[in-house]
Amino acid sequence: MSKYKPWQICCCLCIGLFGAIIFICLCMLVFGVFIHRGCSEDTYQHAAVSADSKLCSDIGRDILQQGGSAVDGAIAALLCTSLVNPQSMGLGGGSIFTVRDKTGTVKTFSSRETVPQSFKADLLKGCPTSVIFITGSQWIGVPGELRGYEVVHRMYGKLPWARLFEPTIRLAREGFPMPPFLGSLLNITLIGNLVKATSLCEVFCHKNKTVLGIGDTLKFPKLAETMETIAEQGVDAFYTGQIGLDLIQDVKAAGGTLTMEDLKSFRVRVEDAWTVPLGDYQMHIPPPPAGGVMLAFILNLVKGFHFTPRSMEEDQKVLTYHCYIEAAKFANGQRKSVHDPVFNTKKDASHMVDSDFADRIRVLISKNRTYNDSYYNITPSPDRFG
Amino acid sequence: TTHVSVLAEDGSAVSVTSTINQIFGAGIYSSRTGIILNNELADFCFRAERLSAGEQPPSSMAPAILSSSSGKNTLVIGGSGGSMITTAMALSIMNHLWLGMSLKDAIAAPIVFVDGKNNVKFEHGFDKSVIEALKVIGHRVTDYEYFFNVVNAVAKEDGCITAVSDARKQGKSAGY
Repeated sequence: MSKYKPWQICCCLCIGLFGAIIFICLCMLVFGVFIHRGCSEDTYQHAAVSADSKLCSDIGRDILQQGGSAVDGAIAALLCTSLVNPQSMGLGGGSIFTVRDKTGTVKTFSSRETVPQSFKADLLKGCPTSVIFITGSQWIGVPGELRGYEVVHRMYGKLPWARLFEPTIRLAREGFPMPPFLGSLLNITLIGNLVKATSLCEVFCHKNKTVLGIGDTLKFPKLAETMETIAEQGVDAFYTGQIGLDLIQDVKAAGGTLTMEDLKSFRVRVEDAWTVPLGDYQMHIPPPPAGGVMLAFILNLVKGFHFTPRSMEEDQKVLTYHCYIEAAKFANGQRKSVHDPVFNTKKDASHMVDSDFADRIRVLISKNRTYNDSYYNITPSPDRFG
Repeated sequence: TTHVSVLAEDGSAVSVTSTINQIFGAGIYSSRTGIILNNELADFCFRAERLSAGEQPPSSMAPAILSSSSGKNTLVIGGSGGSMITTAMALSIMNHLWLGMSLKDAIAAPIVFVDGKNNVKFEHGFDKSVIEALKVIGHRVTDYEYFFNVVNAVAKEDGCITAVSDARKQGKSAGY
């Protein structure tokens, strides 16, 4: 050591000290990230999609990773779902979007179908009272699905419109293994018979008319063509163009009353979300005739019971569910308030999101008894199983 | 009906419910376009005395976004299953926000459904001792086998994102 000059020893000490400080900082940073994040392993750091199938959640996530907005991801996941769960949604239906932008502003976009200009006058006389399939062209409304995508993409989209269709068009053209959930549905006799007895058999049956099942490959060549045209030309190809004309022709052949005028005049309803305070949260829901007000009414009633995790313990659990069931019974009494405000001058449903109204109803709930139906002001009616 | 919940990196969120009612809607396939038509007008049944051109029928669909007052936490949630959407969503939100369940457990928990005639129906797996006690209180409990309720949600809490697709429809979420 005596052979080193003092300044050399000093430099070594400084470098050593500096290295030690860097090392400690790095450890704290790495360790700190984990402490800060504290995220369990089954969570994500940046973004996520929850759809009805892994295939479509993945397609939505991939769109996000390509720089797509939340709306881009949602549209791509929906287009995919129209192939993987075609029994649940598709371009012949309608949807409701609730969208929150980066600033926190929440808007809703309803493209649910509307009543066509011409419809069966005594249509409602044909409503079944038992739980069966309600099929037939007389029940077809004006499809709004694609107009809804167009409007939200125009407002919030980041990726090109055609990009959102690519993964689904590939699936539709190349085919993919029958999804297990759909395969199990088609295997149910009631549903298999429905498919065999209708034009659905063109897609979901083998050439010999037996219904497809698990292990078969599902293809939608015609839908792939339609989607490709819409991806390239936009939704006007559907609402004012050849695709619409073809659709109308098929609906007419099935006895339906839909016209090109119906398609041309379809408009998406763009409205501010209704906002309902729920403790530390603000819940944003679409306005009637959507069902958000029923949800808000039940939660407003339940909120006043101040449930906590202890409410699920043995001695509390029955009371907790009793109060919830009572709230649901009162909500049934409000069902008739949920209708299209544009066409019904009757009392609207805004009282259903009002905390004071919930407070007045909550005091009618007894902790140890229930009442007969008239107490809840219900109009008994069959349910929809969606 | 199907529901998709999305939460993007920039904090924007989408809750969207899309529907072909029942199973395959009107049961009509347009062979020229490949499109399956819905039976939306059936949603007016027992809910309206008459229809008007341009009118939308009442719906249980309720795609929702919940934002915490701090702005740090978000719950993007929605469901499918016709009249069961309301109770499936209400119970999932109640279980998660107030009863302390994880989002996954909150959605998986068996539901109770009060039908349009105020009969009380319990999903398979519901706590039998609770059902018996509720019968003693006087609730009209009836059996039912068609539970189509499904809830899909994404939550961001304390910087971590949880995404849950309902296992009832063999769903699976995705994220990064």
